[in-house]
Amino acid sequence: FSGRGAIDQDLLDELEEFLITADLGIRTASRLLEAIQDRTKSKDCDSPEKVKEVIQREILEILKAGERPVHIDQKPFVFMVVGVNGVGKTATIGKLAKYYQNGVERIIFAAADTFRAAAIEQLEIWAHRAGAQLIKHHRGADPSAVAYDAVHASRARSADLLFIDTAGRLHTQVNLMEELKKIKRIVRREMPQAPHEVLLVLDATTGQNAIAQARLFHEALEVTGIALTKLDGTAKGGIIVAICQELGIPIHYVGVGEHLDDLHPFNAEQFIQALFA
Amino acid sequence: SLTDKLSLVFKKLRGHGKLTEQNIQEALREVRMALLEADVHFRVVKDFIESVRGRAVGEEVMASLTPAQQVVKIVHQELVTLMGSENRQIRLSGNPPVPLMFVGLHGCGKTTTVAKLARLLKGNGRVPYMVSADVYRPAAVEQLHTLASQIEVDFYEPHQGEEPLEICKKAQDNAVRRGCDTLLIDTAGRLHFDEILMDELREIKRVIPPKEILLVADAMTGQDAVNIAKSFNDQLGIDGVILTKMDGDARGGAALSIRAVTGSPIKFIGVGEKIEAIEAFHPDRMAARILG
Ligand SMILES: Nc1nc2c(ncn2[C@@H]2O[C@H](COP(=O)(O)OP(=O)(O)OP(=O)(O)O)[C@@H](O)[C@H]2O)c(=O)[nH]1
Ligand SMILES: Nc1nc2c(ncn2[C@@H]2O[C@H](COP(=O)(O)OP(=O)(O)OP(=O)(O)O)[C@@H](O)[C@H]2O)c(=O)[nH]1
Ligand SMILES: [Mg+2]
Ligand SMILES: [Mg+2]
Repeated sequence: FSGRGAIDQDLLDELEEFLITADLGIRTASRLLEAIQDRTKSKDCDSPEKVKEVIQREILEILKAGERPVHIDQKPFVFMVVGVNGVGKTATIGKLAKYYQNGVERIIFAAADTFRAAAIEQLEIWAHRAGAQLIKHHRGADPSAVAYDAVHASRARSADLLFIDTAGRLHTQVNLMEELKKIKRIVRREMPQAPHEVLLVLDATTGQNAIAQARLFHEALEVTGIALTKLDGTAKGGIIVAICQELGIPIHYVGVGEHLDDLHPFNAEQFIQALFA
Repeated sequence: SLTDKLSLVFKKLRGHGKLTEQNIQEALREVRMALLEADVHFRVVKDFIESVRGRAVGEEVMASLTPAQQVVKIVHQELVTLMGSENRQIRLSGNPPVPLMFVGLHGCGKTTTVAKLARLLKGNGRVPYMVSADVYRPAAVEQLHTLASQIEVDFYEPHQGEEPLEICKKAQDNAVRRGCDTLLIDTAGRLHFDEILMDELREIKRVIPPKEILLVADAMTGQDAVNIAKSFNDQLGIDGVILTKMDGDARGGAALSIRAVTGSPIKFIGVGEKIEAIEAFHPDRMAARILG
């Protein structure tokens, strides 16, 4: 049955191309193809569909471990939203407020991006859309001071949820990563256990650099979850497979558009379906 | 580094005497891996490796005392040739105000880049006029206006309910009236397959028309760079590319992918959030960065 050997290699090449173009990265792709080698050699794995199923199951196992829901079990429950420039932090906060609006009476946004042009105005519009209150200072203010005020306001006003928006920054900017650590320290000092969720926002169109982003933000802040945005594009977001496997950070949400409703909790099966679509 | 990895490959091969084509295969596998890790698109890598294979199995490597360095040198040269171009300036000839339109995906840095270029042009003695045709993103217009005020460049104040095409036409009229010689059009982030939004850009292209359409792309973009670039180029025609966030540590393989599928030159790179943070694109530096 020697003809089968040649078919296998073509299929493996095809799978490799598929995985790499989905941004899983050559190392993760190679690991996956190796991991399924034994399983695909068995005689009941005799078609491309069967091989595809095997690899889907392998990826599912990795991503399932990353599917851990957020338990809103504190009041106020504090989210600190971080990530590199332009990934969708501010929009994601607006969407999260909408997502959690049921049974919630008061949501507060903290405009701790005091650097970028019109960052505060942008968050203000999202707050209005989502029915949230806004704590802001002037542009150029100390972001930790905004966070401090927001924590105290959340307590004083019995807010259910507090979302702290931060300025985009590259994980390689050491002083800006220190700024984030300081914001987290101040929040924790003023409210034990807060921020309860340190949410790292990643853009699905990002390539292998996402792993470095996740690693460095995690080292600095202990990221508790990831929001993967812009999955409504043609990018597949395969970078989360390596992130799940290597860093063990859960994926909590996916962003699929620019409107208030365009946020879903991460579901591994759905993600894999879309990946292989 | 790639040179180290290749040195290892050739070290264990050299023990067997003269180098063979099979040996070079292994070296090219390392090169392929480096390019894929740098986010160059799978197919672009395939084509590129094929294009360097001829030189890689030639005398310059086979007869070399340092074959690892030779292979890297060849790959580097081929990358520079691929990404190099003479027309890396933005064309500013024609009746003033010369319109430049900036397009790209969400969050790639268009608005910031428009302001950076306006400042550069002003520094070169030109009189720019800025306009935001983004009616979707919250506070998009405020963002552009804040930046424009910062660099003391004139900008268009849109009226309530004005559509993007209308905004561009009125901005153009205003720029003429004020004697400005360059019109910089910031557009909303959009998906390349969003028919309605791409139509909007086609209309602006038809009516204005821009002297240059510049694709703004994020240096950390992965395999999707090929889809984005091809789609924008097929639907609009891209005259040049600006690669942003090059101050990060993304290898930037998207640069090669975009160049390969559009043939358009990368004209500038964004190297920071500050308004001064824009530089000319250097293909040799980009090649070294991609190879890691
Ligand atoms: N298509 C799509 N666009 C999105 C999504 N999430 C955010 N965006 C868009 O991405 C762009 C950037 O979003 P922002 O919320 O400003 O991103 P940010 O991370 O806060 O940016 P900085 O604060 O400048 O670092 C905007 O145009 C958003 O509308 C998404 O899931 N899908
Ligand atoms: N570090 C760094 N940040 C940049 C660079 N260019 C832009 N940014 C940042 O990237 C984020 C997004 O920039 P914008 O100019 O709002 O991007 P945009 O493409 O106009 O976004 P949309 O209009 O929502 O599509 C902002 O935080 C900018 O400060 C750059 O070269 N380096
Ligand atoms: Mg923001
Ligand atoms: Mg913009």
